Amino acid sequence: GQNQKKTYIIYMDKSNIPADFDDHTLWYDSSLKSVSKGANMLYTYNNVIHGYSTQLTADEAKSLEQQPGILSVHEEVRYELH
Amino acid sequence: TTRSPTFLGLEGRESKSFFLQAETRSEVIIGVLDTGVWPESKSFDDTGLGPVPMSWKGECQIGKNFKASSCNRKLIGARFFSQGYEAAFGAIDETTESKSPRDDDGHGTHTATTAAGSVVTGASLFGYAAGTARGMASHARVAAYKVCWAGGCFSSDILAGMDQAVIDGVNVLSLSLGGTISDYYRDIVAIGGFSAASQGIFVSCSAGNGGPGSGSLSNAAPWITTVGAGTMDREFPAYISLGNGKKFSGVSLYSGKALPSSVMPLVYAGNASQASNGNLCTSGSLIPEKVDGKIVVCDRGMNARAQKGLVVKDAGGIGMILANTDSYGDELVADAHLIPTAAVGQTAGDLIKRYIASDSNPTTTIAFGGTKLGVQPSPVVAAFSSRGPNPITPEILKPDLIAPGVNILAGWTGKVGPTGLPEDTRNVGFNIISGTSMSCPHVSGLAALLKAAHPEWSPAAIRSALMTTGYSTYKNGKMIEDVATGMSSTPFDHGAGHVNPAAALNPGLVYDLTVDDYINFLCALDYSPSMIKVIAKRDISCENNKEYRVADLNYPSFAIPLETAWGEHANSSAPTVTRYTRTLTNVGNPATYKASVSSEMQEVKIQVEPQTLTFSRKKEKKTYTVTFTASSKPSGTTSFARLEWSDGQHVVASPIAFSWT
Repeated sequence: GQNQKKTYIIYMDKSNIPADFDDHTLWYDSSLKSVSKGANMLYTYNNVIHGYSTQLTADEAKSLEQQPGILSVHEEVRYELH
Repeated sequence: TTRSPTFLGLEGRESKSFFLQAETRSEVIIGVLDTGVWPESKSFDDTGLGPVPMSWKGECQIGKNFKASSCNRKLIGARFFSQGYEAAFGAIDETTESKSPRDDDGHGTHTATTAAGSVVTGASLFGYAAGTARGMASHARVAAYKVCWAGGCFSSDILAGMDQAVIDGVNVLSLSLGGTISDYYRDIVAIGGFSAASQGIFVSCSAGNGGPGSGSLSNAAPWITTVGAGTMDREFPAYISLGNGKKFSGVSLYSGKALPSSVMPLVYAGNASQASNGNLCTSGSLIPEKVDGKIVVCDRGMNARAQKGLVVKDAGGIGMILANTDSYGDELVADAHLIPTAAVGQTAGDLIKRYIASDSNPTTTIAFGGTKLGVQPSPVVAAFSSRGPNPITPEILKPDLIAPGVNILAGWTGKVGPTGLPEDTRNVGFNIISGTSMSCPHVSGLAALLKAAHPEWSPAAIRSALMTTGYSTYKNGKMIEDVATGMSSTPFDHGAGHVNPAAALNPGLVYDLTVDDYINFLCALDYSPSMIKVIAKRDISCENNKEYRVADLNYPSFAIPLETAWGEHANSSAPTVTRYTRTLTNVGNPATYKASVSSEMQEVKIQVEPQTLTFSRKKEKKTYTVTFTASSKPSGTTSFARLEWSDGQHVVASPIAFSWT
């Protein structure tokens, strides 16, 4: 249901990091904690994208998407070997 | 792999010597995102390799059954990414899966060794496909990124693997995996691939095994090289001789106690079961009294092919004929079955079943023919190989090219037997498997060879060289066939054709692309600034007053989707005129190239302007336009053509695909 957590990939607009953050991971974490206090980042991505992955409920994901500095929130997808 | 280096012309004296020289002085690193690696494979022997490249920032991650010493100067990096998998499935059960870079599956070892395995003499699977095995770039270094687990490959893990591989300093990324069709800004392989390509990394991906249905491709982004699969000139025949004297051939990698040479009773599984799908030989579905001591015909589908043999064995059967149904046609898949088995195509399967139905005492023999080389025609497009048109951007032709992907022998894990079944306790150093997963690392390795020979070439230039020198006809001039139809294949099946590495070394001209070209492409797709930023990581403002056209992406092939006229316009004779612009960069000596076009449909007019391009120095660029004038055709009509630029020495070829929708 609504409370079931799923993994999401969060794409951050790193160029718009607020001035009061020196470290982008602290900014990511603060943004995440604003919608889900207990959530932790699974990975932070620093090269091919700017962002992180985490587990959220659907409501939390929707709420996070509205936060400043968030470009996009995509639910995890399973890929297959060919 | 055995055979494919010869089939691709890598073992010719001249090309072998050139590639070896180029490779030994270079330090190309191939990152393989897959199920991990079996470091004890002989294909990771580092004898003769120099120190690990100075630029390398990767590491050998320690974990279950994996030590720092598992890496060497060949396998220079190994990492694993399981956070997404564990978040979805719970903690990894370390009694069944290694929480480490170790490959418990075999797929990752197979792909890594195909791309860059060292030379191993005396390789074979139970004597099948025997020979000297080597990866395409046998002197390149390998880094394994384990992102796939028993429960699948999760996008958060794949993205983490790509992120780290780029940071570590790979030159080529090889991904034999894919997801469902989705827009580029939602597909992490496309997103990660964009950044990798922007940093000079060649990204090679499998096209998928969704063939022969059209539009079945994955990994279709234009910054990715999308690889379909073809056969080689090698088969593993099995011979079936029925009691009525009819003979059929199939394939098999069975190795074990032979069947009696006398004829044996034959039964169709569908007649030896009370289950509604008893014909498929699913677990426990066969009635022992009806199959005991007999050879059983099982239909392909639902459960694993080799598992059907175990079901037959458990019910007392002594052998199996595995018959394709209409889902698979006549494409044959060779497996290392645990009981004497021959796999046959649908045509033969139907005739065998008809014989069983018509004879009160059906009998058969199965004999195994080992390895047969020199099979013609070859290559043939594999039925399973995913096909175009490109489902995301029909104006970009995909797949880009095909490479060997059927019955490929390469390195394997020591954890599971060649069938992957838990009951299969056989330990093999090499296994023979099929898929676009197998063709992709062939191209990854070949790209590494080109990168070694031409370090200054961009990923797009390397792809262009591989594509424009590929061949789409046999030596007799006939088009490469498609197993699915038995007819000629088209560029929607084979892209620019079959890879030809010796020719790709010296393509004459290339269609190069920069990051800005790809960003213009995204603008042409009408992506919003935030969608573009997800992919490109920077603010891009597509200009309102500029016309962005997908058709102008400097791609080495052409796809022209055309609309069918409807209603009052149905009889309109007004033709559609489409203009494409391309720029060629000289990577050879000064020369004058002339354009020539061959087309199978005369009603489509193709005009190239100018007809001649003269290059007086290296890196010089020249632009030309192609104008396609086509009248309306019924929806579903396709037609194909080919544009070639030649200076008499080089042929720079581009496939052209028209499709009316």
